[in-house]
Amino acid sequence: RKRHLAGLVSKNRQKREVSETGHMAFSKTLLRWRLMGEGYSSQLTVDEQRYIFRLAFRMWSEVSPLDFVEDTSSPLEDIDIRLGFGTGRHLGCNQRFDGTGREFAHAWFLGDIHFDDDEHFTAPNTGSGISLLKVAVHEIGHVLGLPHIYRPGSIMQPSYLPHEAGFEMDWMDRKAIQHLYGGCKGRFNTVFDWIRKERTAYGEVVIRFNTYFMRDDWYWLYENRNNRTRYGDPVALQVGWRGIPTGGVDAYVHVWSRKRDDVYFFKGTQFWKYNQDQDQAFTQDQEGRRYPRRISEGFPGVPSPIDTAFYDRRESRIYFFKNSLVYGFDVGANSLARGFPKRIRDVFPPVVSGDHPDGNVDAAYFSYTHNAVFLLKGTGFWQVVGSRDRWRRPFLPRNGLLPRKEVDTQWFDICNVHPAALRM
Amino acid sequence: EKLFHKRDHSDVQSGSSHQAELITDKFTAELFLSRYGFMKPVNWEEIQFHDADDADSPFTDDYLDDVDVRIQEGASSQNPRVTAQDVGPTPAQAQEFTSALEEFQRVSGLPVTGVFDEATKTAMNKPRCGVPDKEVELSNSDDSTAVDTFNETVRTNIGGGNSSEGDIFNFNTTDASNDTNTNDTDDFKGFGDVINGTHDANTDSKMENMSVNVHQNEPNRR
Repeated sequence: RKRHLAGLVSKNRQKREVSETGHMAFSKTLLRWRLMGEGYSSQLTVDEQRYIFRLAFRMWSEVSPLDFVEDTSSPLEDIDIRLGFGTGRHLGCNQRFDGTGREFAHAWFLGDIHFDDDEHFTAPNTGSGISLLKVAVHEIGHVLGLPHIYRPGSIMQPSYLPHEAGFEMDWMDRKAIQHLYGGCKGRFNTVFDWIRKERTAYGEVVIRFNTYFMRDDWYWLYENRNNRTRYGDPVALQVGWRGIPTGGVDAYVHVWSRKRDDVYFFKGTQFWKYNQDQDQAFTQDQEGRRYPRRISEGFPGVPSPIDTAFYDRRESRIYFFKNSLVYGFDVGANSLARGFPKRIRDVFPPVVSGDHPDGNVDAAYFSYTHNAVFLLKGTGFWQVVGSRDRWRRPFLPRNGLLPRKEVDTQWFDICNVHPAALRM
Repeated sequence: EKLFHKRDHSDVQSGSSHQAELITDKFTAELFLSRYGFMKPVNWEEIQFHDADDADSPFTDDYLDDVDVRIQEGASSQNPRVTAQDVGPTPAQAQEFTSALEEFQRVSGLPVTGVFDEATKTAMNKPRCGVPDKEVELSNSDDSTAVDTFNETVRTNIGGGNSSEGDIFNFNTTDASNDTNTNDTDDFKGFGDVINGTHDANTDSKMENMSVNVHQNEPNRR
C-alpha cells in the first residue's frame, strides 16, 4: 500500500511547480476531478453531490484561467483532485475527523479533499445545515494553493459562516487566485453595448444598456459598475441570442438614429437582422427581406467576410474593418463614404509611433460607460481619442489610437469555463 | 445507518461518540492553537533525558522521571502517569500561549485580551476548516507516502540502565501504517500529533531513535 501511494506521489509531483509568484500551484490549466466511489456522503444523493462539486469547480473557473472537468473513467493516477466523504478515520487519511461539530473538511496538497460526513451537509439555498457548496469552494481554494484569509467576506475564511443567499467570490478572492494563476486572457469575436428602451412608471422613456462580450459559442454580460462579469457567466450563445449563427459572429452593429433603430450580426459573407422585440433574429423583416442576407446586398461595396465593425453615431457611418483597411459606410446614402476604403492607420493614427494594431482587428466597440470607442486585437486594446481627450490635449490626432493596454486591465475576469460546464 | 424516524430525516441522530470534543479549558485551547499553527508543536529535539538518579528531577513518575520538559502533545488526559496540568507551564510557555491566543483573537475579530474568555471559547468551537491557519514548521520531512505524513527522527540521549528493553513511553500512539491500532485512545480527536518511541537497552550507544509521526495538511507543501 505504501509503495502504491508512493507511486501516486511520483506521478503527481510534476503537476505542481512554483509559479512566477514563488507559490506552489498547478502547472496546467485543465484539472480533472472525481468524487470517489468509496467516499459518497450518506446525506445527499450522489447526483446532488456531483452537481454541487461541478458548480463549485465552475465557480473557480469563472474567475481564473483554470478549467475543471469531472473524470469518472481515467486511471486514478490521472485524476488531479479527488473528493470524498468520511467520518473519524477515513479514506486512508492520516488526519481523523472529529465527529459532529468543529472541523467540517480538510484538503491535502496533492488534491484530495475530504468532507466530514458527521456534519449536516446540505444543498445550496436549503437554509439549514452546512452548505456543501460553500465548503467545497473553500477546500478547492486550498487545493489550488490558497491559504486561509481572515478578511470578512472571503471564501477562504477558516470558520464557516451560515448560509448566505447566493454567496460568490468577491474582488479580493479573485485577485488572490489570479495572483497564483494569472488573469483570464483571450480574443473576442465582438463586444457591444445592447440598448434597451424602457418606460418608467411615470411614462418616461429611459435608455438602458448592458455590455456583452462574445467569444465563439458563448458570451458574458459585463457589469461595468461591479468590474466583473455577471455571476454564472459565460452562457451559451444560443441561450441568449436566438437565431444567430453558431460558432460565434464577426461583428455586431447597432444603427441607431432618429430614423433607424436596427441591430445586425455579421458572420462570414452574411448578416442577420435582430428582432429586438421578439429577442431573436429575423427570418423576415417588416420590409419583406429574408435573413440571413449577403453582406454585398445589404452593404454594397463592403467586402466579406469582415473582421469587425461599429456604428459611429457622430457621422452616421458604419466602419467595417478588414485586414489593414477600413470601409466607411454611409447608412443614409447606403454606400461607401467618399475616399473609402482607407488604411486603418490613416483613419485611426497611432498616438505613439509604432503602437498600433495595424490590421486584423478582432472587435470594435463603442462603450457608453466610457463614452469611447475601443479597438480590440488579441489580448490588448487601443482606445480611440475622443473629443474630450482632444479638449484636454489638443495635440492628439483626431481618432488617434492611445497606447495599447491589456483587455483584462480594463474589463476584469472574463474567464472561460470547460465546455462541459457550460450546461450545468 | 444513522438512526432517524421522520420521513424527511430531520431527526437524524449522530452517536454521542461522534461529537467533536469541545474546547473547554486552557489545555484544549492550547491544543487547538497548536493544531492550527498558532503555536509551534512540541519540538521533540529539545527533549533532554537525564539520569534518573538526578535528585533535582521534579517528576515522581517512574517512567518519566528522567524527562525534564513538559509534554504537551500526545499526552492523554486519562493517563494517570502524566498530564500537562501535572507539570504546569514554564513562563516562556505561558507567554507563548498568550501570544498565540492573542493572534487567534486578532484574526478572528475578537477583542485581543490574551485571556481565554467566553468569546474566544465560542470562536474556537465554531465549525471550521481542518487546514491549519499557519504553516506548521518542522525540521525535516520524509514524504514517502502520498498523504503527507512524514517521520521525523529525533535523536536523543537517554540515560542507560534504568530502562528495560522494550519499554514504551506511555503516550497515545497511532501508527501511520496501521489504521486499526488499538492503542489509539484518540483523546484528542482530530489533533493527531503523537509520538511513538521505544528504547532498546541492549544498544551500546546512548543514542535513541524516536520516530515521531507528525502530519500536516498544508496544501502548498510538497
